[in-house]
Parts: sequence; structure tokens; C-alpha cells
Amino acid sequence: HCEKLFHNRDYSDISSSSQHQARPVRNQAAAEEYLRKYGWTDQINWENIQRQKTENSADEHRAPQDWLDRIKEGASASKQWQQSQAESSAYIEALKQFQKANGIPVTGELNKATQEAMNKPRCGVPDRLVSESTFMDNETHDILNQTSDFNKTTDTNGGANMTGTSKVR
Amino acid sequence: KKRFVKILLSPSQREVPVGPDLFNRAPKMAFSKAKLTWRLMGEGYSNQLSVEEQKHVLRMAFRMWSEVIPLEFEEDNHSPASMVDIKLGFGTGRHMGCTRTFDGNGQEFAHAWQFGDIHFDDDDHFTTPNNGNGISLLKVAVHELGHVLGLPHIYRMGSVMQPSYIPQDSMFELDWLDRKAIQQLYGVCNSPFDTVFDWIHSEKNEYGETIIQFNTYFFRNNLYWLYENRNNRTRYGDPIPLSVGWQGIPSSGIDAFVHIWTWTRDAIYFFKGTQFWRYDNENDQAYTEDAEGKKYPKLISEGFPGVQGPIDTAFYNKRDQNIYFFKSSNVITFNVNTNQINGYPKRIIDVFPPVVQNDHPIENLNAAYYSYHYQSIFFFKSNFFWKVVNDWDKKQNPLLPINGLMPKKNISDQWFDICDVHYSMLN
Repeated sequence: HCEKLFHNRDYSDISSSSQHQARPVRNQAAAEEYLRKYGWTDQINWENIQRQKTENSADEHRAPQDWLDRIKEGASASKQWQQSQAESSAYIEALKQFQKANGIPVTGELNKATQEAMNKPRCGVPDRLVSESTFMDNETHDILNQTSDFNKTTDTNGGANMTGTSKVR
Repeated sequence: KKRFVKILLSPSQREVPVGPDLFNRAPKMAFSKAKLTWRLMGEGYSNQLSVEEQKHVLRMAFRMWSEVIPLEFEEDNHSPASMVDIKLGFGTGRHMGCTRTFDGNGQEFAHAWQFGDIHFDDDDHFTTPNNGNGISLLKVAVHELGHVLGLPHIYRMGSVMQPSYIPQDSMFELDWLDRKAIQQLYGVCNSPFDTVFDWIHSEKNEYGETIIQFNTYFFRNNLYWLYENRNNRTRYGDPIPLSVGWQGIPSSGIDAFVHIWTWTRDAIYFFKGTQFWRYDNENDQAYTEDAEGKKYPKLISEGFPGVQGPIDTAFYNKRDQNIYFFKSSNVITFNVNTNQINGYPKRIIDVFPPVVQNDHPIENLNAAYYSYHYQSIFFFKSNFFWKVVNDWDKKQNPLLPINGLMPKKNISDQWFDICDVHYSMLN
């Protein structure tokens, strides 16, 4: 075995096997984290994240810090159960909204179709943002999500416009 | 700090084709400058593509937005990084001091900050356009730029702002609704044109039959656009420099285009200053000498006795076989059969009276254009146009004056998204 001492200047010879693989969403905990991360559970203040000095942990499955603090403070079992129920319903509601937005049957269950949608390559910007001046607010967002008719002029008789609808520049 | 301002969109401030209800919402944020700089950071080059390929694709992504809004982008590799408006880079895991860690191959492929920077996850397999396998860097870049400019995710089929990546067989483009979305923030492109015309040419179809076709062109300064009337937009990839598409005529500032088309004559002329050129359709370039031995360019006064250049604009009216030359507040008609002007010059306002009082360009027209698509004549001045009353208008309303000018409208309300791009992005 002879290890290469020098690599190509553009690192093109470094094999992809060294790439870190993203953890797919396969269970409820991962789905919850996905929904939280992309703003389906609570809207995210994206600009605040940009300004943060400390990084959120790369461990996606660690419970939120405030939840652990409440455990340490010895919250009562019934209080914990109520909170768990609230979070569960929030999760289901978020999941339903996600399913609806993605054209998946709205079941509130993490089924195969939902997992597939969550595991698609996607942009890291959250889907739901706080309704400040950051980006557009969600109401404008909803208007943009509607399809709308527009008046397309039709060709008159006499010379046809030779240009087609090709998308090739 | 990024240079942006909170703006209240209102009809008096921006020409934005939106309903009044949207103006009552929270103020929208947008860059306030007309030109933004960008840079692909040296420490953020991708390991997958050559630097040239990366820059080429990013340049194309910036250009695609520039083609639909009055905003230009210029690559800046010299200024201090803090002065660059948009910085882009590729990274993996914890990258470039970013607060958001990439997750490796799969799922998240990029993110962007409004009015800020764009990061691409180099653990994901990015490809150049027309390279089928992998994630199109162009599509991702256009999407992330949309965020930088102020757009959120949009759950609409066909939108470039959908959060999930959707592979496509052919090149993608910004569709009508995506254009409207970004124009809600930045307004529409609205600048005067030098000349507008339909270029008639004949071709043979598959059966050997000659068919007559037309293309609509808009000229401004040194650029031109082919306008697709059916699609309410310009041809993808336009504008193009005049010198590339129209060889032999001046490379900027064309005053007029005239196509004399009779049973016995078929000649195309371009005018600039005191001169004019004849265009050779067969060879797609200007004549230096035509079949009749006439050399070009010629003085307007020689080719059209009685007409002194420079002119503002002109058009050929096939109904009366006159060329209408416009200069200041006057119009001169030149008959192509007699080669003479007759009883002119006259005031434009007398020959083409206003339908609505005081709604008239009066003088210094930018362009006069007969549209085969609309079967109407239009006068252009500044950002507005006036339609000349035609037979159909008269049938609808017999009280309209012959050759009257209908009330003015915004050019951008009828011909959409004819936008300049930065010269560095021209092919």
C-alpha cells in the first residue's frame, strides 16, 4: 500500500468515499428534528441564526437544552406528560402541514412517502420564517403559492412568429 | 452591514404589477442599489468542478435574475471582501465560519442568507448544465440567489424557489410567476428603446413552400432582444450585443428601422445619425454595395430626397406606401413610389391627434413600430407607448379620430421583462 503524498491541486483525486453522508429521516425523532429545523414546528428567525456566535450541535438527536433543564429541576411527572402530549400534537400538526405542502396525503403519520419527501435533496433555508421583514411574510408567501391565470396574447393571422418555446438558450 | 433599506412599495415609488392589498402588509426588504457585486471566495472553491466552470455557472445564475429585474451583477475579485455584496463558496460540515453546519452527502445541499452569502455543500455532487447526473449547480445557485434577493420558499410546481431539488431534463428558466414574485421586490425593467421593429423574412418549410415569418426586436444602446409575443417575454439568453446579431450596422444607438415591402420592392434599412444602411437578409449582414450598385452607408438626404438626418425614428406604412420620418415635433412622409415628400413636414400632433386631450408625446419620439402581432402602430417615448387608432378601434368607437393616439401606457405593461444585463455578462 503506497499512500499518495500529493493530491491534485483541485482535490479531484480524493475519492467520494471520504464524504460524510447525511443521516436520512427514518424515525419520528429524525422527523421531529427535520420539522423543527425547517420551521414547520415553530417559525425560525433566520437572521438570528446568522448572527449566532455559537454553533448548534451537529448531533441532530440531542434534546433541546431547555427540556433537559426542566428535567433537572425535577418537574413533576404529570407536567412532563402534559408537555409530551402538547409536543406530540404539535409534531403531528407540523407533519400534516408538511404533507399538505408537499402534495402527500395528509395523515399525520410518518409514512414512506413523507420520509421520501424529507430525504430529498433540499435547500437549507427554513420553509417557515418569522413574519418580520426577513424574506416575505408567509401571507405573501401563500399568495405566491397560488397559481394565477394571466392574459397571453394570441398570434393573429399573418406571419407566424418563428420563435418556439424552446428552453435552450 | 449589507446595504439594503426597508422600502414601502407603492405605485409612486416603483412600477410593480401587484394588487393594492399587498402594499398594506409588512414592508418588504430588497437591495437598494442597482448594481451588486459578487465573488466566489478563493477558500471556497468546489473540489468537483474547475474554477472556471464554477464561475461560469454562477455568472449564468446571476444573469438569469438580471434578465427579469432592474438589477445588475458584477463579479468583483479586487475589492476588499467586506465591500463585496454577495460572497459565495463551497464547504463541507463546519465551513467558512458559518453558524449552520452542512450534513454531508444528501439532503441539504446549500443555504443562503438574505442580502448575504451563499454556501454550497461540497459533499453533494454538483454538476454543470447539460450534465445529467447530479445536482445542477445552476438551478441551486439561482434558487439560493432568490433567497439572497429576498424570496422565500414557494410551494408551486415550476417555481425555482421550491425547497426540494427537482431534476429536469432540459435547462430550466424563471417562469412567469417567479418573475412576478421577484418583481414585487425590485420592480420591472422600464427604460426607453432606440428602435423597435418586426423583421420579416422568408423560409422554406419541409415541403419546399415559402413561408413568411416575423420576429420582433427591441434595440437599446448596444443591445437587442428578440421578443416572443406568444410567451410574453424575451428569448431566453437575451440581450445580445448588436455587433453579434446585426453585422455591418452601427453597434449602438440605431435611430430607426424601415422595411419597404411592396410588390416590386423589398428593402430593409437601418438609420443612424445622418446615414442609413441597407440590410442583406440573405446573408444576414449590411450591404456595403447592393445589387443595384449602391454603396452603403449613404446619406439620408441622398437616399430620401427632402429628408434631412438625423431623425428621431421612422416606420413604413404599407397602407399608403409612405415612410413616416419623425424629427422633433414634426413628421415627414416620403412616398416610396414617387420618391418624394408631399406637403410635409407637418406637426405630429396634427397628423396623429390625441384621443384624450393633453395625452400625446408631442415630439422627440424614440421609436415608431408597426406590430404584426397586434396589427397596430405604436409610438414609443421614454417608458410609455401610444397606440395609433386602427380599423378595429374605429369599429368599436366610430368617434375616434383617424390616426388618433390612444392614451399612453407603460411599455412594461405590454412587453415584459426587457432588461439590461451587466456588460461583463454578455456573450
